[in-house]
Amino acid sequence: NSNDHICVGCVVVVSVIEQLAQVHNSTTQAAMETLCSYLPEKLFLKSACHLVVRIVGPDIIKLLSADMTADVVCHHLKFCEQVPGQPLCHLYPLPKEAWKLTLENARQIVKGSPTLKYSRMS
Amino acid sequence: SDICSLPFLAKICQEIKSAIEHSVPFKDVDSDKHSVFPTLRGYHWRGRDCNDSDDMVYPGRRPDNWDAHQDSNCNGIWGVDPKDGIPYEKKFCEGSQPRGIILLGDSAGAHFHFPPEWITASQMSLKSFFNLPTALTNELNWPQLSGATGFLNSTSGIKEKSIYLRLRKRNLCNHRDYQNISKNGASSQNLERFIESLSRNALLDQPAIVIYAMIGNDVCGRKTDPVPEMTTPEKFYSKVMETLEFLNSHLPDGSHVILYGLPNGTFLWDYLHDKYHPLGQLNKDVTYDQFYSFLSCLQVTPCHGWMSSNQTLRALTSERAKQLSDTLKKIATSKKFKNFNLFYVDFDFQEIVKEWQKRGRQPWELFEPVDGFHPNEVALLLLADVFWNKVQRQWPDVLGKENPFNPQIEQVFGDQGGH
Repeated sequence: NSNDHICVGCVVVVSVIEQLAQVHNSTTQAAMETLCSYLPEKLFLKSACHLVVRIVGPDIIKLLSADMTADVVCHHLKFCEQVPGQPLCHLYPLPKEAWKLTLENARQIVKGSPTLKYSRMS
Repeated sequence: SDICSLPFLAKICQEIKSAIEHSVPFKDVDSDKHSVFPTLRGYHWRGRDCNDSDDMVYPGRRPDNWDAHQDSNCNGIWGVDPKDGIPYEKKFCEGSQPRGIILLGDSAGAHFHFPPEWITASQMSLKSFFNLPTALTNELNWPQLSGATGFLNSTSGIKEKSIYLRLRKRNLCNHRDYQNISKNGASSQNLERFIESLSRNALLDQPAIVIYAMIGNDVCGRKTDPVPEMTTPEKFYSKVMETLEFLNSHLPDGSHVILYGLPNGTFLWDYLHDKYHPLGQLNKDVTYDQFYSFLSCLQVTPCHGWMSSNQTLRALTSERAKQLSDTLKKIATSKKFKNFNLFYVDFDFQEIVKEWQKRGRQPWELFEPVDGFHPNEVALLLLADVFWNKVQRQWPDVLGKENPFNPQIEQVFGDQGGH
């Protein structure tokens, strides 16, 4: 099911963004721009990256800043979804509070602050 | 969202889709199944065409009029020796019994490889993704570096070479005669969907060595309970026989077919489960056990049976793999075919583990780090070496003789046009 592959892809990419920020001691926004800058122009890879960052970047920034895991981010962004009656699929250890509460917190975090404008993106 | 819905891209998308579905080269002007383009099933997968506007010119064919006027088989040997007027192909290749290598395989045979540098933040740089376009247009496979048909120098630095390069070294008349007919997810049950992409004309072409290596997907399911979807020995027998009948009607007389057994894959869990996955190396927070669970939960795991903490399931998977290997053995010892001899070779992973440990190395270094499943380039080359030595020892005719004219070929034609 391609949705499940997209879920794996999302968790991997968000993990890489999180670790880039950690390794370079930078913001999540800078980490996403760095990742896109590494991609070749061929096959629209770089522009696709910038497009995706423009669309979901603000949410990723807010959620990672709140120490949410890549699993939470991707479930919030709906790239991962728990099928009713099926187990919750996650790569990282689950947060201490109940999963539902975690997702509700994520929704609150995203709802609050204004969407960021990326300076270098323009 | 679907870029292919744009009118001006619809046609090229259709062509690319067809090439991938049928495993034939996307760019093949003369439709002879050989291409001058590397990826999209081009010459990374099968010998490069040396004249893409003539469908009677392609790697592996018997020379046309001893290639006095043109290189009809793309092995770089053609023309007439001015000293005696004898065509070079006749002088250097006649009687040397040239032959091609054809692999019928799965993602392991195609050398599925997801570079760890793509997901390792601590090593990431501008250079990390330079090969991403090539990999994407080869379905994340690297047949040009595979153990059966690889023609590029190994990136791992070990001395072992691919089966194709060893056949070429033995007889330079075999130059460019390779075909990697493999596909991610391939098994005995779905090979029929792309075996037609095999390019061999029983009358016009040289004999071939065909390796049948469906080494996992017949027992590797994605579902929570993979056992019901495992191929039964009866179904396996039936499909393998269908494939052999197809080969008998397509291969030139004097060919050889080697059935490659399935591994006992329980070593996978043993060697990897408690090691850190590349995503978990920075913060020591993701092991292969967690990674396997994540993939299995989503039902996108390449092989639930062996990538599982359930020891019983791992044993069941290996038991079925052994039954299927025994089926291949039975076929090889009981069936005869007009155009080829039939052999069976065990997939003995432990043999290469021992060799690798003899070099002071660790078994877990033999696997693709990102998917934690496929044999990596080192493993594929070590397996090729073991395979070559076994065949050479047991059935020396299969690999052909050393061509005494190799030095002259090299002297006159250099690298024979390369790959």
